[in-house]
Amino acid sequence: RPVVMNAFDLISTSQGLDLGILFEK
Amino acid sequence: MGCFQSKGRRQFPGYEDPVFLASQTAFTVSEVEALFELFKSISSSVIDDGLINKEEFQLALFKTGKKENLFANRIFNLFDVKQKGVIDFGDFVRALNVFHPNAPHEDKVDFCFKLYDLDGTGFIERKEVKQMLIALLSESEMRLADEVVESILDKTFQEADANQDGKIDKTEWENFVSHNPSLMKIMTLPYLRDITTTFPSFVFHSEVEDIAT
Repeated sequence: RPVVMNAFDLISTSQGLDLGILFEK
Repeated sequence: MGCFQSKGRRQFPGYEDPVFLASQTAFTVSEVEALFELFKSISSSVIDDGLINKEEFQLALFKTGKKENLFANRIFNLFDVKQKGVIDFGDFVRALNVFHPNAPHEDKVDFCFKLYDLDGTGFIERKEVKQMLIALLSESEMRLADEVVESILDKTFQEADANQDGKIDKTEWENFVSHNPSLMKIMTLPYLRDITTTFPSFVFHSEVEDIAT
């Protein structure tokens, strides 16, 4: 049986949620 | 120092005194001034009006202002607390404060809940989580069959939706993230600890006499 991931773990990998990029010059 | 600097900052609608903003947030006065350097560069990238619009925000995140992204849109709307369609400096500092390593955990949990409650009903509904999953899949060009998406949703709601009413309320969310702390990782930006070394030019533009405070 395949391991099913949690939806929020997947969603939190979105590039749009990575505000750290604002601080990378 | 003077008039020259003050006049410059009046061109920023919603500009607030760094000492006042520091008193309301986890940032020091120097850190607020360093954030102003970042704010100036983002807010002048398309229209130099001292405010960040959605295109400028997306440009800062993706290096292209044309790329619409559900999550970036949602964060923009949460930063734009007064719902003016633009982010002023006060909005920017207060919103980033939630991402400070020293900000209260409850504030982070609350912000994250609002982020995922796309339509602002006070619940994270299954249809919203599905919409976000589909947005993520299209962003990453990952392909998953609808049955797989549904099984991910089934598992997530079995775990998070304690009363099984098909939506996650605030208490259920608090409980869920306490068992899945990795979900809160996006809510802390370690960069905010080093903001003064990332933007050292704030020293030359400081209006505060004792910038060490």
